[in-house]
Amino acid sequence: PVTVEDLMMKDPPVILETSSIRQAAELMIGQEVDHLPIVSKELTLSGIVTSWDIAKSVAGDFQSLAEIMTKDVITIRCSDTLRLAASLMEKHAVSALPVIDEEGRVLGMLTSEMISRTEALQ
Amino acid sequence: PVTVEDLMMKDPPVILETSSIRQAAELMIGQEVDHLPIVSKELTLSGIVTSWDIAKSVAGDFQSLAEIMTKDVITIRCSDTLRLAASLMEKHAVSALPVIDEEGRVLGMLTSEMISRTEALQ
Ligand SMILES: C[S@@+](CC[C@H](N)C(=O)[O-])C[C@H]1O[C@@H](n2cnc3c(N)ncnc32)[C@H](O)[C@@H]1O
Ligand SMILES: C[S@@+](CC[C@H](N)C(=O)[O-])C[C@H]1O[C@@H](n2cnc3c(N)ncnc32)[C@H](O)[C@@H]1O
Repeated sequence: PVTVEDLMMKDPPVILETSSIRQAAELMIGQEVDHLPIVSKELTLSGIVTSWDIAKSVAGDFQSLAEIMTKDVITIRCSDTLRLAASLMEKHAVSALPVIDEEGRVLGMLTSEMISRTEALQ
Repeated sequence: PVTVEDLMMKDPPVILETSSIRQAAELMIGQEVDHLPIVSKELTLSGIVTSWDIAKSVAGDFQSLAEIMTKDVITIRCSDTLRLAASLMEKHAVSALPVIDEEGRVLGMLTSEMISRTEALQ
């Protein structure tokens, strides 16, 4: 079966927790993504911020990335199946899952758009 | 085959072109959506604004909805197949398609998350 690794975006754009909301927005626009893993200098995952969180900062006048990011991130592994990834997205109502290794380092990003694309190719 | 109508969100949240960027952000957060069709009082489609566009307003200091919305909207019909919808999303690199009737009125919204969900259920 098709695995996460076959479909994911490798080496995705990431952001440090010390960055600003504006920097997160600029990176999303510059890289044309909706989701940014938040990482340490060693690339280990510590959170996620999405364009929906940026909308939350506009709606609610939040000032810092820490106030709008999500810390408990739902993640997957390279060898997981697409079906598991799709189930996790549905169960947790999220549209992207960072792909991490056994050390928690970010290897890729898998989004519902990438999974949906397989429907186009059938 | 499964059609758009089987999967779409019926009567989706919509917004008027005269609304503000902040109102669009508040509606996205309140309704937990990423995409808002922009409509006339008669519910006819005139554009779309997404959480990515809200991020664009933060990155670029845009002030009005008109400056960040997209006017040429890729749309689908109730009777279209999921495969066509998925192909349109891939071709145009968008994650949602408003579903319209022959008068251009918005009947629903179909997102890549809804299509991806069908992968979870296989
Ligand atoms: C409930 S979702 C709905 C909007 C949009 N589909 C999204 O994923 O951002 C929004 C929230 O989910 C969070 N989120 C997105 N992906 C996540 C993931 N893989 N694990 C945990 N939270 C996540 C975001 O930080 C945001 O606060
Ligand atoms: C290239 S997409 C990438 C980000 C995200 N997936 C999204 O769809 O917003 C971003 C742009 O596509 C536009 N867009 C989204 N859905 C659209 C649709 N059905 N037709 C035309 N433009 C659309 C948005 O207004 C936004 O400016």
